[in-house]
Amino acid sequence: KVTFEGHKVLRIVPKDEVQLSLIKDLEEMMEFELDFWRGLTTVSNPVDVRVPSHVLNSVKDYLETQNIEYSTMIEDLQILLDMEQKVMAGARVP
Amino acid sequence: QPQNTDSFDFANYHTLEEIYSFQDLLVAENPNFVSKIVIGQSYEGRPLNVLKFSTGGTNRPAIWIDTGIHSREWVTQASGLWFAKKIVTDYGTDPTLTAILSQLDIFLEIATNPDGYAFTHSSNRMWRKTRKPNPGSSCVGVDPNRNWDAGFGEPGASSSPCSETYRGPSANSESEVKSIVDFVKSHANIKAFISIHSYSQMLMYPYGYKTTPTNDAAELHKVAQKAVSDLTSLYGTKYTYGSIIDTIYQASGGSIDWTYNQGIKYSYTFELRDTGQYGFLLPATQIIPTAQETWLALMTIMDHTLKNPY
Repeated sequence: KVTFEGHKVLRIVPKDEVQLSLIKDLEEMMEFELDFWRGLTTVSNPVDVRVPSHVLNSVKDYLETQNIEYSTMIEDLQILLDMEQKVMAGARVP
Repeated sequence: QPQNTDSFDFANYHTLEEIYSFQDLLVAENPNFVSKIVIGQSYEGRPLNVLKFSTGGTNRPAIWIDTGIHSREWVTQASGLWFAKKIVTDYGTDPTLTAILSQLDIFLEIATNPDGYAFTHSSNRMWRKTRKPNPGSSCVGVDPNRNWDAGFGEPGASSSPCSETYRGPSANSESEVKSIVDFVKSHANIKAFISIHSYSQMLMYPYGYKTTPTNDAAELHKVAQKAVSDLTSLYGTKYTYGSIIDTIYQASGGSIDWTYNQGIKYSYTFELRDTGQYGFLLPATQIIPTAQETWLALMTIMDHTLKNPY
């Protein structure tokens, strides 16, 4: 089973067209193995992206170097997944 | 396993087997109203089940609703289950739904991408695509919402099998898509087609693959406005609405662009609720509120379809 320990979901809000374009570049960097949960639309609309733990620092460096603001939407994806499983299993107990 | 659909737990997420069992129970409980049609098989051989809600007649004009074409969007399949039960409980008591069903049939496909959904339970909760291997690539699956014959291959989808938006080798290459295409064409009397996704709180109409507005854009916009207003009235959930390309981004090969081009005027797609905290992992406690608010918007679209025959 694929697990997601340490994967974070970042919420990035592009503040202008330049940042929009820089985030688009990020989207196209296949080596980061990013998973865009909520894709790029327009300025001010949030972009949510799952970032694997092994590229987290590189992605953060990229965003910070470009002055792109972001916040952490999900701190550790696996913790939420484990909770989801627990709730589902609990619901099956008569 | 619940013995009847009244004891089914709509406030939790369910496996594919539980969804299939629910469908069979609902049909068994309502033999003169609900039937199950198998419109095809998924790549891995699972049945593509569609529930038909009909009060009679032959090939009546119909409304299509699908959920779960992107398998990881679990709140959509869960909402589909709730909608199915809602149709059964409200028919005969809710005058608007009763009027709709007196003239129109409703088709509901709850698990539109069953292989993907099973895979989200067994192996990778974050899986979005189908599960068909791609020759020459180690990456599996096609984005079934980039595989329709509407602007297929144009910008707004990927040609890379490893991308989450991989369009596939050709339009309708995925049996999950082709089965709906064949069904819609053979039925030939579908008047509204509503495809449900999550998450970013949007209600959209064609087009996604081009900027040209549809001939019906003004009417579609007005209906979307009313639908969103009704949705928001329940819990205050804020939605945006408009054409796909204006509201979200360019997306080619999408379902409702194809259905609109087939002459199905009331073609809409939803992106359901997002709390800004959970994404695809919306807590189960939010399933029912999400389904309830979405139902209000669905009713608006279905009622408009009833009152504006074409």
